[in-house]
Amino acid sequence: VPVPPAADHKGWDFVEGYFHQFFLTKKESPLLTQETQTQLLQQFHRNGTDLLDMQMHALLHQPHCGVPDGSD
Amino acid sequence: TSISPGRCKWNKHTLTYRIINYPHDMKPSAVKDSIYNAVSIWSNVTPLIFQQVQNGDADIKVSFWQWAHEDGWPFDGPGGILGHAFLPNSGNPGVVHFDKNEHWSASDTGYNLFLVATHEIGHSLGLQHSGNQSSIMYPTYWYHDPRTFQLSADDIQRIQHLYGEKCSSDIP
Repeated sequence: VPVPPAADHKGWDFVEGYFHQFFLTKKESPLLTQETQTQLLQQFHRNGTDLLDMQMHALLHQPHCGVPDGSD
Repeated sequence: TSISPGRCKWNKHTLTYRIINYPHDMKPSAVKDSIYNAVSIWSNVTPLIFQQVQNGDADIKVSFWQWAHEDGWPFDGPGGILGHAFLPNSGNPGVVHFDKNEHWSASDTGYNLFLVATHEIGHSLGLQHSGNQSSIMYPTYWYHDPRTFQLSADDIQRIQHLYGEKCSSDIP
């Protein structure tokens, strides 16, 4: 189990909440109207660059080694 | 002269290590145990022998720093980057740094020094990051119980590719 420090939980909740908008469970999906699904899809495309920023944000806040990959 | 030219490894099997300084929240004896256990993880599967020295130069130099510390790779305070180490064919072979601002421990509170040290010493022996999540050389930190921790097959294969297998005559 990863053990992020307490300060990181906020960042993870943020990312988890964000992704939950788009990756709904099979039970939840049929409850959405076609219009809501279209809106979510549009928002997903509109926020494409934000998504990359958030993935980077999450990665930087995860406890990790500072050695860059492929570096000597 | 201890580095094999063109290969990212040490060209000798007996390596000295020295703990230069200590973090705030761990007893020196606990730090020594953690580093000893970390080097032992690698020596258990290779012919490598590690000897701790108290003074003078050493092949592997372990130290704790905070923020920028004049090696071009600044630390970032609590969380985020936990440590870094230089590969044998780099400009600072054997240099292993840990972020002094982390809460280091010998348990599951904060960051377990043994686990992070095993990863960083892996770098100082010549291993790069692994994409295998079960590998200790995976770049992000995952807690394992130190009492039952074992290297993954990926780790063993990669370190033995550099230094060979431990011969039965090497086993005390």
